[in-house]
Amino acid sequence: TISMIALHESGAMAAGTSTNGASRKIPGRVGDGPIAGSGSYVDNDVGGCGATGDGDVMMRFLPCYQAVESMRRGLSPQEAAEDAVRRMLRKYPDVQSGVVVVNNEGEHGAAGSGWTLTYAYRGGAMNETVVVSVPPI
Amino acid sequence: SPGLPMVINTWGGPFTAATDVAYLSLLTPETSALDAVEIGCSTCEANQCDGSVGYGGSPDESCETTLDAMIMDGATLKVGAVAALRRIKYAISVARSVLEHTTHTLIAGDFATDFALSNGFQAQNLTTESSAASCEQWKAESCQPNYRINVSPDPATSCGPYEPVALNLSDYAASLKQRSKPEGHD
Repeated sequence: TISMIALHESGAMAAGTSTNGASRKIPGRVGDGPIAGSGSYVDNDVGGCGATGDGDVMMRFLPCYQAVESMRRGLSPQEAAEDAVRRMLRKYPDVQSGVVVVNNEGEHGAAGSGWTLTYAYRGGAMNETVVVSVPPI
Repeated sequence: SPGLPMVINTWGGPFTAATDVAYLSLLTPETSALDAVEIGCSTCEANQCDGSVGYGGSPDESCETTLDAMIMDGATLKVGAVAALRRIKYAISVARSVLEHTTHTLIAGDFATDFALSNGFQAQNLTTESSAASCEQWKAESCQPNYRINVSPDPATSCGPYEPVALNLSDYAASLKQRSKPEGHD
């Protein structure tokens, strides 16, 4: 799954997700990718979020909606990402998840469970994309 | 923060081409944030990234690849999305069409394909030699592992077709537990 957030110089933001889902799924099964608040979510007033992982579980928690709303209430991107993942871990300790969060100023953080998540970003005057590795909670 | 404009996305490695293309697109004044997300995700769909995006990946039990995508505008919170999209390669662009040419949020399945065709997209086979071969191998290995539970024949040892069996009501929670599941994820 790719889940991406773009921040325009004007402050406008957008988010999106694209995936071919889970291998061997039952025909017709849909995961978290196309669900607003699960696969991704964005609000110019606050920031955005992208997610990847076990969509059957993640779509039950709307982790990206949760993360953006947590930032609205004052959490940092990193704190919001960790909070969203911990909410899933409380009910599903084995879930593979990854949440990437960015506020509307470009400050970012991420958290994951069940694997080492990576994410990529490039902004400002950066000459190349940087990849960040995130150990599991 | 590295400053604006900025693009950030899940995963590194083969996904960074999408990051770069989306970021560079934002350096052009007429490119919007929505454009950048569509351009970035489309790049991943075309490149198939790590196999979890685009055509030829994650075949279902019937060996078919279907695509899910959504795009969201942070100003209006309007969303366009497609789910279980069949036979159309560029799912994020179809999602953008849902956002821009309907007042709906999510269109699914064959009807999403019909919508895509009516919006100028072309139908294509999303199966590749690689995805077909991996699916055939899975079938040859008795369809293991899979996502079925509480069906007959035993999904832990056999392929379908399956029929539902009665749940164990004395231990209802245990009867809903997931068995080992296939590798891979959304």
